[in-house]
Amino acid sequence: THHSSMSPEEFISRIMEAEPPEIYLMEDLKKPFTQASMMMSLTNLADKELVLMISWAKKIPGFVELSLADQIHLLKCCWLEILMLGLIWRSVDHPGKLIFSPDFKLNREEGQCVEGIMEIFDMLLAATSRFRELKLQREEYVCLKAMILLNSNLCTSSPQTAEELESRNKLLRLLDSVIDALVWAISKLGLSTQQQTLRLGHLTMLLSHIRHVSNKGMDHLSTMKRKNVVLVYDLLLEMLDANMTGG
Amino acid sequence: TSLKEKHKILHQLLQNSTSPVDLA
Repeated sequence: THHSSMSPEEFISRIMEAEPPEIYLMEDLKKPFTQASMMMSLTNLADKELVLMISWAKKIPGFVELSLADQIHLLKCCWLEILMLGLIWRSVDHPGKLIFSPDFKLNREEGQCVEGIMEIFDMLLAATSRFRELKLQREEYVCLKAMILLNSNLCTSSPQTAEELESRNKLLRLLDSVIDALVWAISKLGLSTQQQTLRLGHLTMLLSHIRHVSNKGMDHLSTMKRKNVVLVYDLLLEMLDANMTGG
Repeated sequence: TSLKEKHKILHQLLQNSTSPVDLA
């Protein structure tokens, strides 16, 4: 079924099925952390998650119909935001903690061992508290994640060729489907019409906060790499270099 | 072509039908 003919309920059920499995770091964590050991664990986990993220994106109805160039651009623009929203979702029921994976959980204070990371941890914890206050539902979470992916490159590229224009139009229709799905998810919560509108506004406004933290995180990771605190390799290196050179 | 070269792994994963779990 094409996404344009799916009901919002059907669309949500497809993106719920696309959710990646729980991922484990699978390392013996030696505490206390050093700056290098914590950065290594964080980047190892990110690298594993990135591979699953590609698979997740491909399962979002309509994504693989976009041009390959658009698929690449979207993923390279939003990967850290997607990782951060996943982290926020896993941490939402654990105040003061960041649940990177079931076997890699950090308290705020543990961020002290990595220069400059505490500020990012605090921003992530603040976003997590806000989602906790709003009692974010799983259906809403999956819609927000798809919105981050599809919206990530919208204002930084302008289509030149007919093919690019076609892909751009497909992207806009796909965003319509995701927004419809989010509106539908909110409508299931038993709120008044006005409260539903406000909730939609509050949830989507949080995305700008996530973009901001992601930019901070990207700068931080680039600095850590430049200072040789951590070796960045494989897919993560490709994504990071893409971000450093591609803007 | 440069986009494909710059993002070899990403490009491969997007085009590959093999389970990314196997590739990981």
